[in-house]
Amino acid sequence: AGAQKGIMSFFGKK
Amino acid sequence: MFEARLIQGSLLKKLVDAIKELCTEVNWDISNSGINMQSMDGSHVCLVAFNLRADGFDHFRCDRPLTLGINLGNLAKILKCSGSNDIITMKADDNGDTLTLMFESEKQDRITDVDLKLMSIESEHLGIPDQDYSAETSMPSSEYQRIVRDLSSIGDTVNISATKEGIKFSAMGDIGTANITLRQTSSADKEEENVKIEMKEPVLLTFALRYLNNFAKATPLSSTVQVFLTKDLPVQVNYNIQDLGYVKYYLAPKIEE
Repeated sequence: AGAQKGIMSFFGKK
Repeated sequence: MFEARLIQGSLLKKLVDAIKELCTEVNWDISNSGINMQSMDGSHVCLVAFNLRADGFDHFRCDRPLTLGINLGNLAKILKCSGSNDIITMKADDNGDTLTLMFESEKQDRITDVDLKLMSIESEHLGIPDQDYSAETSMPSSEYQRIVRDLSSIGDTVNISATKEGIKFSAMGDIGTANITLRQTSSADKEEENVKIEMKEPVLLTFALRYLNNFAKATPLSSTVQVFLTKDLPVQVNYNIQDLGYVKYYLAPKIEE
């Protein structure tokens, strides 16, 4: 069902 | 110093219960505009954020910005000592290492005060880009809760697709498959009981049901939930807390390599 991505691949550190 | 009094103290209890399983140690950022938290879950797959506006409190004072490092499991234990109709007041000194919580019964004939030890927590703030959503759905929060719970008995992941037909949730597992389609409605007695779908473009995303189920712990905070789907980006699940603020959850999708 696909690989789970991490949230930081989408939202960068401020 | 920081001091905030919330007449509807049970909202604080519900909020902590809605996030404590995903995030254990978090920083609360206090300023004169209110209380904010942003935290990733332990596996860094989702992001949880809440905002409680200063004007949603009966009384709110914050002389200078503070960061309170809180173990949410311990705070939840303390909040269990409050009654469901209690007024809750939180207090912290500028350089203190405790958060004082005071629970007053409705008749103000019983007062409990507890000091919670604060901790120093390293945390990173993530920037959430403004997203142009492919589809936005508003539905009763009980409906969302039921969909993710029912599909969890079929499989571990769900495909969510928005098309002209509506929003379709599909799960596949060893025992079989299940599809739940929600169509837009306008006939409910109360506005918040309707399903509203605003679709800009068709979209299909895959998510782990375990997390979507965890988000449903916020159901007692709001009668409706908004689900925002964007192509190749995390889903956003929003619960607005009436007259006080919001809790938002973001979950990264599963993507075919």
